[in-house]
This record gives sequence, structure tokens and C-alpha cells, in this order.
Amino acid sequence: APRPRQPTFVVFPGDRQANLTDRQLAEEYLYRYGYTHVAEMNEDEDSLRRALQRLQRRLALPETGELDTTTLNAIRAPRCGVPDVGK
Amino acid sequence: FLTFEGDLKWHHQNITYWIQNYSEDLPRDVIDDAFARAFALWSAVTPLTFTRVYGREADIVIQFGVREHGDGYPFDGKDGLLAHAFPPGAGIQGDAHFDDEELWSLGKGVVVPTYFGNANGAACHFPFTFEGRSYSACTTDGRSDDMLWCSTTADYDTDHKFGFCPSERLYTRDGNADGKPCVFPFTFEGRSYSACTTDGRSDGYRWCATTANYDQDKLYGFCPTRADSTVTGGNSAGELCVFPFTFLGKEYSTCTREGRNDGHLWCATTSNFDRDKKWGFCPDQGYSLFLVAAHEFGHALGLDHSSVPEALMYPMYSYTEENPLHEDDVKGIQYLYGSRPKPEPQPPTTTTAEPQPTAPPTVCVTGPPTTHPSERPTAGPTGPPSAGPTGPPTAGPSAAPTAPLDPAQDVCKVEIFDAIAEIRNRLHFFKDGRYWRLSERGGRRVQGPFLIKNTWPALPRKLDSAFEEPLTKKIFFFSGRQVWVYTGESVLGPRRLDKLGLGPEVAQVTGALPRAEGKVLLFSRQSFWRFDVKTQKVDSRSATPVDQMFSGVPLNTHDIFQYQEKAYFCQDRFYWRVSSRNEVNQVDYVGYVTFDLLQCP
Repeated sequence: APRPRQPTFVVFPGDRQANLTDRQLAEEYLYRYGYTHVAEMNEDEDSLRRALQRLQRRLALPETGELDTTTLNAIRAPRCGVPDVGK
Repeated sequence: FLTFEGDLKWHHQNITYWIQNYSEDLPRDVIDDAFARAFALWSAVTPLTFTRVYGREADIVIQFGVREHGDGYPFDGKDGLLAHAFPPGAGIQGDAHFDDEELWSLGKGVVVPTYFGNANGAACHFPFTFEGRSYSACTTDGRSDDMLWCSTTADYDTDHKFGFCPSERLYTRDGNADGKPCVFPFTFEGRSYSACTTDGRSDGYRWCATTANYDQDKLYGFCPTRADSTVTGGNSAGELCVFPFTFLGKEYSTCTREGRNDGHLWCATTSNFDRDKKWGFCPDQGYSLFLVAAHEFGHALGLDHSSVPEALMYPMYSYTEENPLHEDDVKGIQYLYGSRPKPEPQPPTTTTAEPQPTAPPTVCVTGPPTTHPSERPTAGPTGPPSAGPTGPPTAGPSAAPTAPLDPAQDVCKVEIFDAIAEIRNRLHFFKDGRYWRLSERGGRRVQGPFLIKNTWPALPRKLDSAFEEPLTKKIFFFSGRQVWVYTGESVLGPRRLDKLGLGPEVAQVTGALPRAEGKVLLFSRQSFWRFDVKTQKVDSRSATPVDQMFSGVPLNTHDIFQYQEKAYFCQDRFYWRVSSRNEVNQVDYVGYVTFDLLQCP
């Protein structure tokens, strides 16, 4: 039988999101769509939790304040670029 | 729903739009059509009208762009952010921008029309099977002339339906060569070209000469887009996959997921990825331009994002074949602009009505009834009320002119009709044993309700569909697995659908479209058959998926009819109107049955 091989993942040039962690992805999303401001872009867990709750409320997701699977799926979903909060 | 801060809105109702440029993912007429249908959704529920213009003065400028495209809000490559739009106002306000690094489609994969072959121009079906192998793009396999072809059904080996794919070897567009194909090699500025080129142009469009020497003959055309194998995203958007290509020392002849952890199919756009690092994503289902445009136009009209996941204005994309407007969307837009205006009041019909004859007369009443009203018109704002709560309209008008209509009598209260059909050049609306007739002579007017049993006594209360055969004037009625055929007052039936050659897999006939030479297309669920009126049989080999010939209509339509030479596909309260030009069927309007056809308030 063929031996199962470990898949090789490659960094594709121009593939911007490939190397972002879930948290980085979420932070970028929260900022882009108006849930956080520049001042909140730090390592503060509370500000992330509050921003996630705002997002979850706005998108009618379960309000866990966590970067759970449902929230991550929502963040990865294709969407409109108009911010959800603010101008 | 939410509106933008300050309830930004247009202060005029005749909104104009300009399609500034196009994506190459879809034929231009399909893009035009998608935008028109998206606007039609909003105009169906507001007093707004949308007119296409050709200049910057338009209220809504529609543009395809990539990355930073001039407004300070850059797109992000494939997936993620799809489009954006600005709230109403002058300048860039009201404009809608679409990320051209997405694959734009009608939501179900690339749209590749075919030419010649034996499929009457039907679109390619991807993937399709040929000699046991699956193909997700047009191929030259099986041919010795290197012409690209595809199957128009899922299985070529079984169905043998095919057509040739858009190719510069088949034809060119625009230019000055009458659509003649490219001639390779051709000479341009002393250089020889063996493929389409963008050289000599600043707009990136690929072109070729249609003779061997452009410098001498100056004949050229633009090369058709290979939507089936043009990559999106990556670092080679717009280029073609090159097969085979080498990746990590291994050769690939199709798109692959190797090397990626997101499952996306990709290919190299040169023969060696390891050396050139040029790549892009292979075509997938794509995003429905119609749905995304409908959402963006919501912004352009003043709606902000909704928190209702089922609403069109929810920020995330999801594909649906149904009318995407949710009650929340309608409430939102009507908060800004109000609802669709009521139709002009009809002339008062103050008549002394006579009892209705058992069968409607064949003579139309064209003006307000004055002497011999043969049937009572539907009550308008000032018209007479119906006679009784449940009975047929047999008595004269009641004394109380302000009494409300019984909902069963009021055609405008019917949400979904059982069947709609054009009979004797008038549209008939059937519901629960009653029917109404739409007369367009002397202004649009609805007559009825009449009892089906009074006119066609053999029929059941509940019909699925009906049609009149234009040559013989026979009227076919369908209900469940039964069919009745009326010729004047004589009736044949009920007969089982088996008599027509429709087997037990056909539970009901949901619609019919008369065609030339005594042929009719009979629909059931997601398929249709060609029916010969003379032999009264369907061609059993003619079963065809609806979306193969009528792209852009919902698949779960419950009624299909023809009216004034256009096809109507009804789903819920809405209809998709399809016109046929040059044998290409295209949705040209989406509307409400009651508002748009019956002109209900």
C-alpha cells in the first residue's frame, strides 16, 4: 500500500492571508469592519473579547466573546466591504 | 434593518446608473442583465426607477477594480471582501465597486456559452465526463484539430451533447474583422505572434490579427475570454493555466489542491511553478454578480447592513436561487422611499350589472361598461364591491359601495396562483376554483373572478398549469397526473400524463411554453420536455434541465407560462421574465405577480 505522506504546504507569493493566525485574522477583521479602533489593537484580551461580543451581537451569532468556530467561520466568510460599525 | 447615519437617501426617484467597465469573467450581456435584475428587485418594492446611462453624470457608477482602485478602500484579492458601495449622494457617493479578483458568475460556476456543436448554444456543464475522465474546463482531448470543446451535460459519454468553447480560433469580438478568427502566426510591428497579445494596447485587452500580417492589412479583433481556465487571484490574475506545469518537481495536468491547506484549487500560469512562481486560483463556483450587486445597490440606495442573517443586507454572502429580498430588506427600503405607488385609478364602473353568463363571452369589453356589461370588473378604489362573501359574481352590485372585498374574490389578495396562462390573448389567473382575466385593451383591467366550473366544467378546482396551443387553439389544462384538452366547448379528458409520454417520475406539469411548429415545452420541477401537439406525445429523449436553457431563473418554480412572447417563471409571489434574442434566453425583468402583472396597489 502507498505510504501516507505528510502534505507539503507552500507559501504562495501574493497569498496574503495564508500565514495569518486566527487571532491576527480576527483582529484585522474587527478593525476593518469597525468593531475596534487603532487604540484597541493590542494584546489586551478584554478589548478583544468586547470587540468579539460586538461582532457576535451585530451578526446574530452566539455571544460568547470567544474566537470560537462559529465566529471564525463568519470571519472567513466572503462578505461586503462596507463596515458594519461606523462610517 | 439599518439605514446610514442621517438617513442618507436619494431625493429623486428616477435613479440613473452607468456600467463603467466590465469583468471578463462573464459575457457582457450577462453582466448587464445581472445588474438590471438587481435593480429590478428594488424597483419592485419602491417608487424608484433605474435607467441605464452612459456617462459619469449617473447617480450610481458601477465599476470593477482590484486592490486599491482609487477610492482609498482597497480590495483584498480573491475571496474575503467582494464588493462595496457608498451611500447616496454626489460624486463617488452612490457608486458600487466590485472586486475583479473574484470569480464573478451567476453563483454556480463559470458561464461558458458554446458555439456550433449539437447543443444549441447551451452553456458548458462543468465538471463533465468524457471517456470516463472528469473535466472541469474546456478541452481539446478527443479532437485532432486542437479546437476547445465541452459537454453541455454532466456526462458526454451518455448524452453526446457538446459545443465548442469561446476561442480565438473560432471567432473574435469587436475590432474590424467581422468576428473572423485569429490567424496564427501573425505579424505586428515586424514581430511574429503565435497567440493573442496585449502588445500595442494600454488597456490590457488581448487581441490578434485576423490575417497573417496586421501591419499590412490592419484587420484585428479581440480574443474571447477563456473563463473556464483563466485564473483569479494569486499573482497572475487573468492569465491562463498552463498544463502541464511542474510543482515541487512533479508534473500536474489539472488544477490541484497540493501545497495549500485551504482546499482551494490552483494552477501555475507558466510551465514551471518552481522556477517562475506564477500562479492563480482555478475557477470555482464563483460569486453571483446578481446577488452581490443587489446587496451593494441596497447600500447605494441608503441601506446599511442588517443583523438578520436571512436578509439580503446581511454582510455575508450566501447563494440562493430564491428571490433574495427579505421582509427586513423591504421594510428598510420602504422606510426610506415608501412602497410602490398604486396604479392609476380605473374609471368608475357604475353600471347596472347583469347576471354573469355561464361562459365568458368571447368579445372583450374595452372601455368602461355602459350598456351590456358581460361580467363585472374587479372592484377598484371606486368600483362596485363583490356580490357575496363566497359565491360567484352572479348578482348585481350590492348597495354598500364601501364594503370590503371578500379576500377570496380579490385577486390582489392572492399570494400564489395555482396557474397562470395566456388564453385568447389574455392572461388568466387560476386559484382554488376561480379565475380572473387580465385585459390590456383600453388600459390594464382585471375581470373576474369567474368560476372555473362554469367555463370549463370538466376541470378540478386546483390546476397546476395550462396553455393554449397557438395553431389549433386547443387549451390544455394540467392537474396532478391528469390532463384535459378543451377544443371550444368539447373536452377530451381527464387523461393520464402517461398518454402524453410522461412517466410516473413526472408528478405534475408545472408549466408550458408554446414554441413554433406545434411544439410546446412542458415543465416539471427542474426539467422540461418537448411536446408535439399533433401527436400529443413528448419526445422522451428531450428531457433537459431547466437551467441549461433558461439560466438565471429559480429552479423551484411552481408555474411557468408564456405571455406576449416572453416566458415567465413564477416562484412564490415573484416572477422572472425571460426574453429570447438570437436564440439566447435571458432574464430581463424580475417582478411581483400582483404588483407588476395585475398592477395591484
